[in-house]
Amino acid sequence: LKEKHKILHQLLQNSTS
Amino acid sequence: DGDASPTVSMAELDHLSQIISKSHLETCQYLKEELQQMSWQSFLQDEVESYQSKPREVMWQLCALKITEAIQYVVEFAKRIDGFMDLCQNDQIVLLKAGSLEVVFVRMCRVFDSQNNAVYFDGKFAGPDVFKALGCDDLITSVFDFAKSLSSLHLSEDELALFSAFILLSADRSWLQEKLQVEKLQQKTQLALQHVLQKNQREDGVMNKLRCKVSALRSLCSRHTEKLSAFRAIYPDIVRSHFPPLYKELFG
Repeated sequence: LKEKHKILHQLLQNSTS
Repeated sequence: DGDASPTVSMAELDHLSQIISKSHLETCQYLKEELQQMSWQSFLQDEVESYQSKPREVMWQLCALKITEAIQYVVEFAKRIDGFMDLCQNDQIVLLKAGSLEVVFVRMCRVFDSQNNAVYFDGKFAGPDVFKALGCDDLITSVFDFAKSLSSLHLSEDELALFSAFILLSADRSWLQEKLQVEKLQQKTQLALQHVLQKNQREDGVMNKLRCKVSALRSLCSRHTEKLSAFRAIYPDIVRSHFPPLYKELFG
């Protein structure tokens, strides 16, 4: 699932601003 | 022991409500102050006609962009919900894939003008007729009906915040790996929501009305997916080359 949702995964990894 | 019912003190529920309300306000696309200053100006007839005369694919692209922008704020909201980032990555993705658009529809009632049946879109207030070029009048009517019905409950910001978190933490989504953990978070959120409703002296029926909204939201989202599939069947290249990558990831 992570592989198919790279952008979402990236957004989740980014620190909260 | 398999029992998902959490034991939570009133102080904990207050704390949870405060954190979720703060996260909601910090991640709403339009701040309370901005909403108060909004002139609630509707599109003029020639502006409505200009949206209506856009090619179908151009209007779809514009709406996909607006939905994607709104979803990015919902992702930020999810990240700030107590316990969400402690879930495994698979479940974080599952919950957002299934629930982010539902929360966008819930948040829509903050920028919905019931009297004129209009929603804030692309800088002004737009009625259903603005979206005619999309070619899915039935879905648009249902989205507006939903916004009208949710707005009629006059939820406060803290109630909206907890209801949004409750939706995102739905433990019955397919493909969850740690269902029990999500269930615990959702039950805690539900308790906090009930606690806030009680504190705000809302009548008993509000929680039941909100539960009915859950199935309405699911129906709206599955119909959105159907409409997208139908659109993609006719314009595969437009979707492939011009739709936001996050939108395609979530709904493709």
